[in-house]
Order: sequence, then C-alpha cells, then structure tokens
Amino acid sequence: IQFTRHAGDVLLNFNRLRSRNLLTDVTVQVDGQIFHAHKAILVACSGFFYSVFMKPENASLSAISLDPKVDPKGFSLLLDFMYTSFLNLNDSVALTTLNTAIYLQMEHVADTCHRFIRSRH
Amino acid sequence: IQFTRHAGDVLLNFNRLRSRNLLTDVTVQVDGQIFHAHKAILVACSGFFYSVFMKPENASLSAISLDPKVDPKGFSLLLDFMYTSFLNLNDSVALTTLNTAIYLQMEHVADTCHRFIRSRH
Amino acid sequence: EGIVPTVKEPGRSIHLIPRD
Repeated sequence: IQFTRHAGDVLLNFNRLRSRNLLTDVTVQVDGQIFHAHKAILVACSGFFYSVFMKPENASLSAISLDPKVDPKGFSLLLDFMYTSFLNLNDSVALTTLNTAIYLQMEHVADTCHRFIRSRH
Repeated sequence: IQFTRHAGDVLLNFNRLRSRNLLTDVTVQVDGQIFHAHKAILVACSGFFYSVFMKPENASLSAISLDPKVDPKGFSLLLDFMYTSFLNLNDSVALTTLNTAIYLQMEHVADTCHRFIRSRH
Repeated sequence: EGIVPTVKEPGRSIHLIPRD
C-alpha cells in the first residue's frame, strides 16, 4: 500500500521542525547570516553538502561557513526549496540563485534557474 | 516553481543514507534487534517518537529501547514505510503491524491496517 | 502583490545519493 501523500507530509514536518529549530544539527553561516538546518536534508539535496559531510572528519561538524562570495539571499531561497519543493524565482533573484545553486552543486535547480533566465529575455 | 518530485526524491535519499548508516543519529532496540535511523524521520512520522524526542532531556538521546512487547517485525515494516511511503501488508503481519502502529502513535497507518484486516475477513 | 502562478517542474529535483 503506497501512501501517496507521505513524502510531502514528511517534508512539511521537517520544515516545521526547522522553523521551531528542533533537531537541527548544523548552523550554516553565509556572509554573516546564520541558518539552522538538518544535516541530512542538506546532504540529500546538495552535492556540495554531501561531499562535505560524507568526509569522516566532518561527520560531527555542527557549524559551517560558506565562501564569502555566496549570497545569503540565494542561499535562503535554496534552503526554502530544500524544505518545501518550492523555488521562489523572480527577475531580481534569478541570477544569484543560479550562482548559489551551482556553488551548492544543485544541478537540477541550476538548470531550472538557467531556463527561467533565458525565458525572461 | 514547484518541483513535484522533490519530496519523494528527498525521502529516497534519506533511505539511501539509512541503508549506508550515514548521518543516522539514533539506534532503536526492539526485542534485541537494533535499527539505525534518523531521529528527525522518526519524529516526523510517529507521535510516540515525537513525544520522546521533543522532551528537552531526551533531545540528545542516541539510543532508545522500546517496550519488550513490541514486535521487531512490525517495527521493521513501519520503519520501511517511514522511509519509502510503502507499507508491505499481508495477512501474517497485518495484526502485529496494526498493534505496532498504535504503539508508535501512527494513526493513519493504524487505520489502514485496520481496514486491511476487515477487508480480508 | 497579486497572484503568482505556480509552474510545475516534474523532473528530478536533486541528486540521487548512490547506494554505496
């Protein structure tokens, strides 16, 4: 028996845990802004975080600082995407979101950003 | 932009992490059998685990033993359900799965088990 | 702000973690 709503319900609950800062096990610092998250979600969604946290010496890292060039706005949008399935693109954020997605090795999202930008020209 | 596959893709990756025992942060002991899991998935799916891990004093528990009456077969099925959306019911496991779902406070799954049992009579 | 239409993207959203 497949519960077709299950995966979406789980993700929703994860987002609720995040908003209440429950069971979050890593803080990500981006240009001075702090984001709380669940390592497993980051690893599930991003090739960058997968390669960071799969190194045995990083497994128990509880804080990570991203390259200073990464835009916190782009990161925030992508973090929301990871936890909700929704990517809130518009003309003003599309390029920074694309660049952040490339940095985070989120190829499918980067492709979508790229197509969005092309379609808007 | 809504990525309609996203929640399922995340859950599949979580199941891959579980099968490789990566980022698992709790072991659940059931009648001598050990199961590795991600606390956040347990909390997202089970009212029982939610109430256990939401207590501040339990937040950093890394091992938990369930009541000896809980059947490891039922637990294993429900754990697989949590990580896959699929509940593999059949006549021989339906009752124990129902009882385990009640114990874990997984109401929708318990209802489904109950309807399955009734439909088989 | 007005209603922004949601575009559905049916393709894969994230990488697939390998089995091993």
